[in-house]
Amino acid sequence: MGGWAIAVHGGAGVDPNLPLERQEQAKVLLTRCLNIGISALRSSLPAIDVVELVVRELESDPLFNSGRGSALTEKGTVEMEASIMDGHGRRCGAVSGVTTVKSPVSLARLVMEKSPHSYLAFSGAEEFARRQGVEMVDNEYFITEENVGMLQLAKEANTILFDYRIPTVGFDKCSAVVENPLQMNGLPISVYAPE
Amino acid sequence: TVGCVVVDGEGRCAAATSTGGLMNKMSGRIGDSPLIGAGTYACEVCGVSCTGEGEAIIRGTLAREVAAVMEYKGLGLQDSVDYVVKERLDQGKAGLIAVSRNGEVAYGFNCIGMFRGCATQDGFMEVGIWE
Repeated sequence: MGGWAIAVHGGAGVDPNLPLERQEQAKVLLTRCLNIGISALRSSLPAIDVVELVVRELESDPLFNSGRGSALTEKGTVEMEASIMDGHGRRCGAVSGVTTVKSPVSLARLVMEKSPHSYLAFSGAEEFARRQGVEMVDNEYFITEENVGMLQLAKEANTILFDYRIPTVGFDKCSAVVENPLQMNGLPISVYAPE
Repeated sequence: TVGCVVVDGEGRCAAATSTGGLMNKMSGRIGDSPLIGAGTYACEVCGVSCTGEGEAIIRGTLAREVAAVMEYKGLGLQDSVDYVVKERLDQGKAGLIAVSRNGEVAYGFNCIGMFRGCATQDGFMEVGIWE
């Protein structure tokens, strides 16, 4: 047996001009989450509990695109999704389109543990959350000033952005913000046409 | 998007992913994160969590692919991650983190940077953003 191991991520596709202090904030958060996971592993918590614990922590911090600090829809609202899977028995749970559940990953865990299904979405997921008594908050809780500004930029550029922090001053060549026609993730929408 | 993969002291793997999705996305859009086998996967062999362009990750069934390459091609964890990131994304941009039941940890990405951190029981710990 090789002992325990843990990895966390906060998103891929980073603005090459991300200010240094933002980079430091990200590293501090990643380090904090790693340490939460490491102390849980040292206390012999099973892997499934540790991944839920760490992702809950990441969801609660507005720095990354999940939970509080989630990206906004074209309507300026938040629709979150999450999944969790236990390799021991390959059990899994997932939710999509949740708007008032404070921790989507914990609701996904409840889908795995307390429902006959592996995936619940939108109003069904919200109804299940109410029945399970999980903590629920207004959609505003998840919306940050910064993301309202980012949505404005994306709309002006007529584009859809994945985890990309476009620079606030001008758009350099690396940014995912592009001119018409409508693009997704910096690629012509035709790339996804098959979808 | 955020994610965590863990193998515990008993060699059991698990994975979890959570996201707000794409900025300016259509309401009702579902990405890779909640799709088992695409954004998240765990089995006896490994645990995987992906991030990046959801549509590319879904089409490549990226998370399950790492486990499949380990099972059917017999590659190690990092080689499997490198193979899948290189061969399964077409023009898409994404990244992933993974652990194996042997206590290994690995990650890979083909875009500019990925916020990630990893640690193992023998004391290794790394937090990074760029290549």
